Amino acid sequence: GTRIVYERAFLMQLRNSPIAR
Amino acid sequence: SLAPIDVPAWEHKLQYAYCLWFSRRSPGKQASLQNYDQNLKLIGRFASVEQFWALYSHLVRPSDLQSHSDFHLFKIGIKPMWEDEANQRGGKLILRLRKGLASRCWENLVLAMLGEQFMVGEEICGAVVSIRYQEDIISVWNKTASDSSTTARIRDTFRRVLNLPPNTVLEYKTHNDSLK
Repeated sequence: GTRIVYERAFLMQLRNSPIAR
Repeated sequence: SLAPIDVPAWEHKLQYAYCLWFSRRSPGKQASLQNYDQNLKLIGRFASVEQFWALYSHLVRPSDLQSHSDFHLFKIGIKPMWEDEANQRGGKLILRLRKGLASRCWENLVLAMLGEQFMVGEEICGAVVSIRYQEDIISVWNKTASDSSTTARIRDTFRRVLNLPPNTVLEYKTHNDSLK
C-alpha cells in the first residue's frame, strides 16, 4: 500500500498541537 | 508483549510504531552483552506524530545528557542490539560530531526517519545518538548490510536531511564486524 510520508515542515507544525504539548 | 498502541482518528499515524530506549553506562566499565541489555530502559512508545512530540517534548536534549548516555529509537519489535533478528545481517551508518551539534542533528534525523524520507522500504531498523566524552555519534541502523544500493540511498538521505558538507565522512560498519 501507500507509505505514510511526512515532510519535516509538516512534522514541525504538529509539534504545537494540543496533544503534543 | 506490550499491548498495541492506540491511534485516535484525529492523530497523524506514522508508517511504523516506534520504541524509544535510553541507556547509560559508567565510563571505563567494560560493556558485556548482559549489562548492555540490563542498561537498556524503555522510555516510551508511539505510533503517531502527536504521540511522538508528546514524548519528545519531555525529554532532555541529547547534548545535555551526561557522557556515555544513548538514546535508541527503533521500530517496535526491534531491540536496539546487534543480536536482534532484524539487525543480525545489518549494519550502521556512523556520523561523528563535535560537541554541541548532536541535538539538532538528532532531531533532523528522527524527523526524516518518522516521516519515511529514506524511501528504502523496510530497511531502516532505527537510529542511535551516543553522547561521549570528546565527541558525539549518530548512527542509522539498517537490515541488510550487503545491499549496497540501499546503504547508498540511506547515506544520501542522511547527508541531505542533516545538511552535511559534501566532505563529511560517513563510515559504514556491519554489525557482524562489531560482534567480532
